[in-house]
Order: sequence, then structure tokens, then C-alpha cells
Amino acid sequence: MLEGKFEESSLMKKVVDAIKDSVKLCNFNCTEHGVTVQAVDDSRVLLISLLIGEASFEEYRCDRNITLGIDLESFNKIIKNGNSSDFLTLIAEDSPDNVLIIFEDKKKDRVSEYSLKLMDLDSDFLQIDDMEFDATITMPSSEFAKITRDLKTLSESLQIIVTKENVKFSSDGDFGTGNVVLKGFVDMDKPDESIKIDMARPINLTFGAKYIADIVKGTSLSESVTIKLADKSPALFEYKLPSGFLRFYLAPKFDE
Amino acid sequence: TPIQNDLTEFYNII
Repeated sequence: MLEGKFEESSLMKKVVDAIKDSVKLCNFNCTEHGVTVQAVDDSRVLLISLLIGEASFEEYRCDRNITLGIDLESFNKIIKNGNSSDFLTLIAEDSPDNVLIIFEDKKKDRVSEYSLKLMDLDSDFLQIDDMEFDATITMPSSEFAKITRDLKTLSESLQIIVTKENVKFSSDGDFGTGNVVLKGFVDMDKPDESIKIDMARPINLTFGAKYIADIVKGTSLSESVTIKLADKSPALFEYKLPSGFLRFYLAPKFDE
Repeated sequence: TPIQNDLTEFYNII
């Protein structure tokens, strides 16, 4: 049996918001260590890897591994009904047909209970080995979201170029070009505002702007985002959770 | 125009 209680429903709301536009159906795999999701978008260009660790829950128990096949659009309709500050409890039997979603208001004696029908989902699982990356950038997630939104207005592609001194985000479209250059710096008072660039080898990669626009929907999960890049390889974009992470793996574009 | 790659070109499906 699964019984997981969050101190606030806001974390699950943000997680669903962050992934629902990339994948529609996915299995939530529940183990004694927490909840994991691995799902690929329909075009197989973007992969989501989520870990909500046991410590993200106020109370958590999962005696046996349980798979919850969830339609995220339906789940989102229910999860939106709770207030962000409500306790959120997920309950499922060992071989469940549905999952119970319970919101409890902390001040009033109000308990809202919903049941979501589960689906039997076949899903491809991609084996991602630990990769060596040539460059790692950690920056404020809101800044990365703004750069993505701004440059996406010019072109379908977004180029990320990393040199020893800086990282350049660049787009080249029909009516014009744009780029944003960031240098590494340390903000002692607000560490999350810092920009860290670690580079072993220079990088020049091009990505589909619409996929990066989907990735930045994870912005509300974390103050900072870490971008890991390797030549001619998928990039990793990571938002850390209090215990766990939301990672996006994005295949690059290559010149013919 | 650059061509979009598929993740399965990099990772194995299991």
C-alpha cells in the first residue's frame, strides 16, 4: 500500500505543471525510497526524469513497489482543486485501479477527497548511463526562463555556446537575431542569484526552442537550474527538489 | 537548417 502525505500540495502542483505539456500519460513508480517518473515526449526528443524522494513527504510508506499509470491532464484537474497550503495525501492499494487524492485544510476542518482512475500504460524506458559533460552552468532559473522566452520569439532554434569566459544564448531568425551573454559571478548575499560556469571543453549546441520553452515550466520548482552540456549529445537540465530532482534530457539539433 | 535528433539515437530502449 502507498500512503504519501505532503506538508503542502504546492510541490505536486508545481511538478504536474512542469511536465504536463511535455508528456500526457506517464507511470508514477512508487517504491520505499519515493516516487519516480521517466517519460519521453511523443516526438522522442525530450525525456523527463523525476524523483520525489521519501524526504519530500511529511509521512511516507510504500510496502511494495506500486505503479500508478496517470493521465496528467486529468490529474492536473484534480490537483488544482486543492489550496497550495493544504496537506496533500496520495493513497493507493497494492494493485490499484485508482488513486485517492486527499486535501486537508490546515486551519479549517475541511477535507476534500478525490479519486482518479488509473491507466495501464506501456512505456519505453531509455537507459541513460552516467555521462561525462564538457560544460556545466548553474544560474537563476527565472533568468533562464526569461532568456528562453525572449529568444524563442525570433527563431525555432536556440543555440548555447559556452567558452571559458561566458555562456551565450543565441537565436537567428527570419526577421533578426538576438543573443544574451552571461558571465560567471558570485552573489555572496543571495547565492541562488550566482552564475557558475564550469567548462572543460568549449560547447556549441543547438536545441529546439519549443522544447526548452517546455523545460522552463519547471522554473517554480527551484531558484536555480543546472544545465549540463556535452558535444553532440543530449543536454541535461536539472531543477533540484527539496529531496529529489526534475531532470530534462533534450536531444540537440545537428547540421546536415 | 539544423535537423532535430531523436533521443533513441543516443540512448537504448529497454
